[in-house]
Amino acid sequence: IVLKNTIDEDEIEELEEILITADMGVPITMELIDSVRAKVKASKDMTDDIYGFLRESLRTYLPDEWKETNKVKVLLVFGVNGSGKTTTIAKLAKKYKDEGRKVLLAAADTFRAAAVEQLRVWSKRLEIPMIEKADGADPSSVIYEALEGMKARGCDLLIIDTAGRLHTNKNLMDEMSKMKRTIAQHVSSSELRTQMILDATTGNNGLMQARQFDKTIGIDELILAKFDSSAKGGFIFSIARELKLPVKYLGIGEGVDDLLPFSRDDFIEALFE
Amino acid sequence: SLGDKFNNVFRYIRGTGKMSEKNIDEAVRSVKMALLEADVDYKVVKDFVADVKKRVIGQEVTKNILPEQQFVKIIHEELTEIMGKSNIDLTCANIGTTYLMVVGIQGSGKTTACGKLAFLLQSQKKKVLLVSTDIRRPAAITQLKILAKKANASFFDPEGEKDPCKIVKNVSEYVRHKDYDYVIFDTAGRLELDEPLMKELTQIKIILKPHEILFVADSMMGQSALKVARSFDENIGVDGVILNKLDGDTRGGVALSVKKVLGKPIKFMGLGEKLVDLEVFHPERLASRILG
Ligand SMILES: Nc1nc2c(ncn2[C@@H]2O[C@H](COP(=O)(O)OP(=O)(O)OP(=O)(O)O)[C@@H](O)[C@H]2O)c(=O)[nH]1
Ligand SMILES: Nc1nc2c(ncn2[C@@H]2O[C@H](COP(=O)(O)OP(=O)(O)OP(=O)(O)O)[C@@H](O)[C@H]2O)c(=O)[nH]1
Ligand SMILES: [Mg+2]
Ligand SMILES: [Mg+2]
Repeated sequence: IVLKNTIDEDEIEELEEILITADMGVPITMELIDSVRAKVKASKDMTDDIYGFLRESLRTYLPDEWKETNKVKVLLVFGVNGSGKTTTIAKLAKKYKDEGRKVLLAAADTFRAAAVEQLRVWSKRLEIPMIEKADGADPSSVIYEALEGMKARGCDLLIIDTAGRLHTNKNLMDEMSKMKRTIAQHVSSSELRTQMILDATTGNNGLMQARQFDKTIGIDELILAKFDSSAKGGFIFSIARELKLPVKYLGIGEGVDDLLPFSRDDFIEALFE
Repeated sequence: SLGDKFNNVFRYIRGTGKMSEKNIDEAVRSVKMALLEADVDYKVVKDFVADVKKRVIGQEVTKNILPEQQFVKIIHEELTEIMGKSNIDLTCANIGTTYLMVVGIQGSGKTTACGKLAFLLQSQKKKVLLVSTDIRRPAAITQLKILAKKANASFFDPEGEKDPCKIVKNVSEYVRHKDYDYVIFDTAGRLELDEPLMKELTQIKIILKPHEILFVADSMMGQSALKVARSFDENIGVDGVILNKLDGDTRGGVALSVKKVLGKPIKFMGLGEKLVDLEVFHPERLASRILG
């Protein structure tokens, strides 16, 4: 019996293609390939289960799943333009309402054409109250009004929709910081959860986006929207590795129920499909 | 950046003046990494570096050009060759009204692009009508209506019609005795693997008979970008590409993949959220950006 303790370059190339086309990015792909080479060299009884070894390595990149312990009072949702924020907020609002929370929405995208109207359609469909102000109002003033109005309305969870913004736009990132300061005046940091919506079709830019938003206001959790596309969303591994950020949900469609809780094992399985 | 990567590789060569096959392999590998980090399609990168390697191995290191300069020159030439020329204009009707159709996946920037195109054409003294066939997304029609007003363009109100094909039919009735130069149709975002929605798009195209179909590509897309573009091209055909959201720090490698494999010209670049933020495509600038 010949035991396999070398791996040929064609197999390495095949691995590289799978990892790169899953948007894992170059650094992690190289790291994983090096570890595969080392593993094959070191182990005398290596079977053909390179993929089992890879799955195990990928698991170690992602943080362990944790249960929600403290009751979130304010959910601040942000991300780059068109990533799926407003639609994801509708999904989250429905989920929390079904769990018995009294949800209030804040239409803090006061910039984009028909952004408030888009959220208003969802608020009517879900029968969830919404706070809005005139076009062009300071988003922090919408947030302020919503926070002040929560108690009077008997609401215990505020979800804030914000305008899409590129992480490279300093003014818009400063605006984000101001929103966080406004919230901090009303609730303790354990009552606020910051959620970034990432488009699953993003490539290497995903890590750069997460880095900057995390640096500016701190990210508690990620949601990957548009996971029903062909994209594999592999960039969440480099985000997890560098910033230790967990993915909580996957958006899998445009409907209000199209939200899937993130499962580390299912996600890794899907990478190799 | 590629410049830094090359500095390391070429430090050996400067002493000897010769590029051994090992040097070439290392330099080619740096290019491969840079292009993958720029989100260029994996297979496109492999073909590209194979072509570059062939050209480089065939070259003599001439006395008056450093190997590094020569190598970088070859990379730049190959890239610009693929990217094509700028100034490929929108297709126009020979007489009468030109119909444009704007397509792409969810959130890529289509509705805003329709507004930007209308703004650009109105500033060229053209008479533009904007139409939304997005009967799905909440407030999509209102969004386009607001942009139309900002662009000083006319807007066709679908008045509650829920069938995109009927909307197109109603528009062609409406424009019959009017003198619009352009009618721009916004469509709902849809995924590359959504067969029923791709079928819907095909049906819209059959009735609309557009002179030009513009595919809006989010420049932040990763390795699925080519699959997306190909799906739209195979289903309805794409005439031109708007490479969008280039005001960020994404390298925009999708431009190289789409141009190389599908041969579609990039006609415009989206550089921001305002109606003025649309520019004619500059291949040189994009080539440098992709290389980092
Ligand atoms: N297929 C699919 N489409 C989605 C998903 N989430 C959002 N979308 C679509 O993506 C498009 C953009 O969604 P929005 O919710 O408007 O995104 P946004 O981040 O709020 O956009 P801006 O506020 O303009 O930055 C819409 O057409 C949504 O229906 C998803 O999980 N799957
Ligand atoms: N930074 C930046 N944002 C852009 C650009 N073009 C559009 N946007 C923004 O991207 C987001 C999505 O734009 P839309 O025009 O609604 O995208 P869409 O393709 O019509 O979305 P769907 O109809 O849901 O598929 C909005 O926040 C726009 O303001 C651009 O060139 N740069
Ligand atoms: Mg939004
Ligand atoms: Mg749209």
